[in-house]
Amino acid sequence: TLLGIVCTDAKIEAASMYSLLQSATERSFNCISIDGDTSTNDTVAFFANGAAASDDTPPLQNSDDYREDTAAFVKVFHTFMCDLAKLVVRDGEGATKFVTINVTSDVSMATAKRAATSIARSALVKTALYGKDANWGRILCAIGYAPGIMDSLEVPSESPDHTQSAPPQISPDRTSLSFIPSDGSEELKLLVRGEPETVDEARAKAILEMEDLEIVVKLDDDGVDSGLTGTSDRASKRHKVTVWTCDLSHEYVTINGDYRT
Amino acid sequence: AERSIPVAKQKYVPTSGTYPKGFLAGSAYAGVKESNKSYDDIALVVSEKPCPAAAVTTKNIFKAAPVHFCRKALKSSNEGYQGVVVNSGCANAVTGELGFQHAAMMAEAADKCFHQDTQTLVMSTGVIGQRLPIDKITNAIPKAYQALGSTHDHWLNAAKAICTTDTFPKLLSRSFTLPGSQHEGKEYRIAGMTKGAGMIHPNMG
Repeated sequence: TLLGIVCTDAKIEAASMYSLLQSATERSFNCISIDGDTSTNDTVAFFANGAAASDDTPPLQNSDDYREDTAAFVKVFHTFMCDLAKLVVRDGEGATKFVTINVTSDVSMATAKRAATSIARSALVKTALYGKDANWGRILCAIGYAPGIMDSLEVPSESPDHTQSAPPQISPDRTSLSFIPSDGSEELKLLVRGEPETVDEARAKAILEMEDLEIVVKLDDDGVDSGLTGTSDRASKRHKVTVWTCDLSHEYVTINGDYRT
Repeated sequence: AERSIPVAKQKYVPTSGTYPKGFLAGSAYAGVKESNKSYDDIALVVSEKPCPAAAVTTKNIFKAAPVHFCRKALKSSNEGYQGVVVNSGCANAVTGELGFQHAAMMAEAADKCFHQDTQTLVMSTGVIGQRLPIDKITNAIPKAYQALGSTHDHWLNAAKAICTTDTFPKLLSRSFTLPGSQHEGKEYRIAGMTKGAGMIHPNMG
């Protein structure tokens, strides 16, 4: 179960607290996965008592520090929630690795999230990470069967005898995959636009020896403008989702095999 | 037994913090789990003055009693909250009508400590399908109230008290300023604790 309690002495009106919390949760606690199981008790509560604000200070939501996603307080709050959520992943039962999964898509945020979540939930990906194996095949496989991605490929037509193809959310020949080492060294490209790279196994192993790992998946790689910034039409259509997860070890089974009701 | 923090995880546990004004944290021992003979398993995090609150909760169909309790409370009003009382060791989930009563009793026990017509939210974590040892818990809540304080240790002890299979308490605090003219020169603080190590794939709203 996940529980969270967040308190601030800033002054925020009750009416706007839920939307702030919901928005931050969507990008923090709702973007972590340890074992793929959703608890019956998960709750994050947020309190704002205004004790650091004077009586004549207006509530934050009436200020420029609050109104947009990029506003100062919203950024503070979102970052704080992400940092709390990441601590949970650091303590995943039996975990030895902290894994950041970044997925970009030019189709939709939902597509990116589905792919990222499917990777984060895959037992085979997670055991490969535990075994320090750069098994990108398992990662691709997890993307390919992601609920909502696979299901959308075939939509029943009006005729019960036929199916028609919906526009694909993912094209294998536009999919690229890399590991980003946590020591700041060069990324290790594993797959570029559907074509496997020749992988230096020794380097892959060295990267996977580190506690932290970043997996980058581009579902929209056509070989140009790979940045997320910029004003191009392409950049404006790109959606990026970050999900945090951990590996799956023997210890996880030991802990949960011992846990009793 | 006392729970020790693995060496590799100690770097994630803060040794000091800067905590929001007017908030207090406390913990107490109830012995919710039979096997727990020593460590605190009740936490109380409160504002000295009632304040607005919000919560996001699991979308799991089998929501635990404290989740229903919080949702119902916050649906009726977002204001006038004192804080939250938490027990670890038993989730009070899938515990029938009695479970709802137990969640309300936990809130009531905390509310009584403040001698005000306020509301305390409730959280529980631990084993699913077992009833809370409610007397142990309601007896311990006034002790957690007595233990309230604003130091780093108070916050850290509360963060420890909500742990289950966690190997370390998860506590963060930060101070910040805002560029807007209405907040010029003011320093605010934010603090939070979280717990979780297994059964983690939250989907809250």
